Amino acid sequence: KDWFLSEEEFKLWNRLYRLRDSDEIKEITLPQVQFLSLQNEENGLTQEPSRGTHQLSLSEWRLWQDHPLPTYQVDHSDRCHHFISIMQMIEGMRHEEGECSYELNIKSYLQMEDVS
Amino acid sequence: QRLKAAVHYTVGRLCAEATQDSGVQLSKQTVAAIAEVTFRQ
Amino acid sequence: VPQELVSKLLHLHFKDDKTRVSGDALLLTAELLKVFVVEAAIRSVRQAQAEDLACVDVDQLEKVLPQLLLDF
Repeated sequence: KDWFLSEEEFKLWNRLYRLRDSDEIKEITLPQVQFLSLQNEENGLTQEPSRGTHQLSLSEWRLWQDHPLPTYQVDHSDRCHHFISIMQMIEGMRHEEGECSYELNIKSYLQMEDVS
Repeated sequence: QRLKAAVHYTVGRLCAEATQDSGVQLSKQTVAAIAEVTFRQ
Repeated sequence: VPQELVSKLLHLHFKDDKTRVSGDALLLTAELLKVFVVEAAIRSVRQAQAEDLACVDVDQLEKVLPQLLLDF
């Protein structure tokens, strides 16, 4: 009837889910996302995780983001598909040598007479 | 601590119920991570 | 997700203590949290299955996390 765990639930939590000091990972945090180019004063430098704290990373497995991963009840959003297509483009550009296919593609729309 | 325990317990039970037929276990660190992401969202 | 727990968490984040939450809003928030947690769990499990793992660890969640966050 309130948000506290019952004694039985507390025991179950203690056995199944409690992260202990003896665990390699004692705490999990999701750091505030920062854009390197938008280093604002407010955030200052990124906080170094304390010992035993695992900071979840959104970029650690960026190579995995070049294809849609399986979903369950919630399909991928449009912005997710947009994100995946950008990651595919970046991945493609990473392997190019010499000319850049993106630049060639964009250049085909260039009309010099439009440039004042 | 108690609120964290309540959150982790609730997330843990939901995860266990949702994945019980998969034959794959979630580590308690994964449960803690899902709880952190969920309530940060 | 117990509504009392949802109410407690919401009130932790309200700037004004006098803010009130209706029962329907609580119900809806609880349902949203449940959908998010279940989606995160099952996507992580599928990532672990793709890697032939018997246990899901934080790495599997991190792999699905960017797309999961963009989908909500």
